[in-house]
Parts: sequence; C-alpha cells; structure tokens
Amino acid sequence: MNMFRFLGDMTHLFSVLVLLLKIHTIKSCAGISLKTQELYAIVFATRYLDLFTDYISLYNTVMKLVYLGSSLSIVWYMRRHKLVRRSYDKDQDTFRHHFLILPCLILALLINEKFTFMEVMWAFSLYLEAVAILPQLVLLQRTRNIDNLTGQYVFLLGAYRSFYILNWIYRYFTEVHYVHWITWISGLVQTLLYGDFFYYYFHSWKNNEKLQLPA
Amino acid sequence: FHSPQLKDEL
Repeated sequence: MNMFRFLGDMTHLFSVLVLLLKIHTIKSCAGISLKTQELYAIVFATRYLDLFTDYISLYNTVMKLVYLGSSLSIVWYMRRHKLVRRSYDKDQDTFRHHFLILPCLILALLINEKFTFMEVMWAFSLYLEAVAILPQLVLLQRTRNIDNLTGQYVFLLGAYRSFYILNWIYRYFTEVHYVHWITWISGLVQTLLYGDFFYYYFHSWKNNEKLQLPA
Repeated sequence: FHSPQLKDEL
C-alpha cells in the first residue's frame, strides 16, 4: 500500500460519505443521477465477487463492504425512501445507461486477463466504472446550477482515480512485473472524462463564483 | 496478457 493508493481510497470513501451525508441529512438527492449510482452498484458488485474467496487484508475487505453497502444504500434511498425519491428529477436523468452496460460486457469478453468468469467480471467492472460518471455529468450539464455537495462529490470522485494513476506509476517503477493494462487504460479514460468538469470546477473555485457548466 | 495477479486494489 503506497500513499497515492491510500489517498485515492480515502478520497473515494469521502466522496461516497459526502453523498450519503447529503441524502441522509437534507433528505434530498436533487442533482444526483440515479443511473450513475446504479452503475456504481453494478461496478462494485462485479468487482468484489472475490470478497469471500480471496482474503487480501482486513483493510481491503472492510473497504469493499463499505463501498458495496454505501452504493446499494444510496440506490435504495433514491428509489425507495419516500422523501428522497420525491427530489429525484427522473425526467432530467435520461441517459440510457443500459447502452453502457452491453458494450462494456462485450469488451470484457474480448479483452480480459484470462477468459474466466471472475476475470471477465473484473474487466467488465473496470470498463463500466470508466463510463459510469457519464449520466451524472450529463445531468449536471442539464441542471446547470450545481449545489456545493454535488460539485464536491463529483470532484472527489474524479480526484480518486487521479490518485490511482499516480499509484500505478509508482507501482510500475517499484514492483517487478507490475503491469495491468486493462486497469491503467480504463482508469485513464475515466479520469479524462472528468477533464472539462475539473476545468470549470477550478475556475469557479478560483473566481469564487457559483459552479456553472456551459450548456 | 500475463497470468492474472491477485487483485489487491479496490
């Protein structure tokens, strides 16, 4: 475990806690894309299939349970909770996320580290995670006015993968034969997708004005 | 691709 990966995991954990805090305290999910949350639940479910077969460390197991639990509870809140679900603007959150799942599955069947169920699911979860933010970014473009917590949530989510990229560079130079092209390329694509959001986020932060994304 | 290493990352 190196500092970059630890910072990445903490940033990711914090992004999820910011979102849960928002939904739990103000009982609102305005500006949050349910589709992105559902995609993340699928990402964690398919990536952590080895939860009970491979024990790596207590930290690894606990974090997996936290990610699974939080993503599923966020989806539950947005679908079932009588107050929260009312604030979900489903007519704005229209990205057809099913169109993301099939290509990722096909790609995982074609490009994987080994043609086994676990490896294909693992590759699928990486490809899906790379594009899972798209419904959320589209929703932000549509709703334009981004409240602070949502902006912070998306920013932290993008920052976590940036830390992971530093972690992969570090591990490449410090560990023998540490090569994971599938992870590296997916992680890079994922971070690039946040590019313009980061640009506008920093601008609004620098000029101390409300975050506005161009239409 | 090489043999799948143990997935130690989240």
